[in-house]
Amino acid sequence: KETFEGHQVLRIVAKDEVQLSLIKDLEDMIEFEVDFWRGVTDVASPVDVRVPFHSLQSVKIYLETQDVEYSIMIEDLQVMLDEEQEAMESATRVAE
Amino acid sequence: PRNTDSFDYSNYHTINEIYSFQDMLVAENPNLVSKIVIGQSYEGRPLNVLKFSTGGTNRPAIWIDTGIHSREWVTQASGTWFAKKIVLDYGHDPTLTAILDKMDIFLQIVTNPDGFYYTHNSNRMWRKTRKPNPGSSCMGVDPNRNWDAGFGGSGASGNPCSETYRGPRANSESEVKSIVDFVNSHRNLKAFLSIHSYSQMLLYPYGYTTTPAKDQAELHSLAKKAITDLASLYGTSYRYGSIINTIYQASGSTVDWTYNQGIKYSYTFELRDTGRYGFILPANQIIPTAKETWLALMAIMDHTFKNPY
Repeated sequence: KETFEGHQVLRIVAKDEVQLSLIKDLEDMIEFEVDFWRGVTDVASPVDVRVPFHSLQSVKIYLETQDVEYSIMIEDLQVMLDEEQEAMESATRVAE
Repeated sequence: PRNTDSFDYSNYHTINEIYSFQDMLVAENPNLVSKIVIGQSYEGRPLNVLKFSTGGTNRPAIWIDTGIHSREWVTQASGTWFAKKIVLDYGHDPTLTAILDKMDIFLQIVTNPDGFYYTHNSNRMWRKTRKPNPGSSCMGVDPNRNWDAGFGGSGASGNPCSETYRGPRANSESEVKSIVDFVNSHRNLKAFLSIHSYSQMLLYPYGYTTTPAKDQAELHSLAKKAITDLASLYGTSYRYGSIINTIYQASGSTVDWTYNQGIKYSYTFELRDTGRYGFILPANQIIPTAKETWLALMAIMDHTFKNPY
């Protein structure tokens, strides 16, 4: 089973079209293995990207050096997945 | 659960639980609900479609599908709730009763069963189908880029490792080809509503070209009505418009193909996350999401019913 300890989801907000294309370039940086949850659309809409633990620092440096604003939408994805799994299991126990 | 009244709609369920829910709903409502298997997934799972019909033969019909991207769990969960809602409201809600007295509704809840099973057992983040790609170690095709509408254009990837990999050719995925065959054999679908999450958007064709759809004005005003009804419940705000103008270029997408088949009322929904959960939307938001979405679905179904073509 694939787990996601330390993966974070970053909510990135582009200031302009230039920054939007910088964010889109992340998709082509295969080594970062980022997963776009919410794709690049327009400047008004945030972009949500899941970043594996191993490339977190590189991605954040890439964004910060380009002065691209981001916030951490999900601190540790695995924690949320464990909560979701626990909710399902307890619902099943209640049903039984 | 022994019946669909005691089924827990406010939690996420496995594929087996959803499939047995479908069989229970059919068994409880033999005069309204039947199950059609339109094909098999790559790994051999049945592609179940619930048919809601009060009679007639090959009546004009409305298609709703959820879960084509497997990790978008709130959509399969909402689809389960929609199925029960149709049964509960027929004979009680005058608008739905009028629709079902003259039209059929087809509802495919688990449109990508292999991917959905995989999200429960191996990788919660899985989006695509699970067919191997010859010559690559990466699996799966994006089933929302595999349709024969602008297939091969930009707005999808040719890399099997990409989340938006279009596949080796249009309809290469049995999960897609089975729906294509169903649409081509039924030939009387009047609306096609494909439900994704997340980001609160209601989208209509086209995604592969900037050329406006010939019914753009009507599709746009109907979308506005639908999202206004949706927002009336909890204030969830949606954006709406054509795929290419509202989000990005997307080639080979479902509703572009269905629209090109003449199914005028072709829409893609992107349900909530209204907060910061993304695909991991807490289960306590399933029913509110389903209820608000139902208002938009009813707006589109009612318009389809009242504007025959």
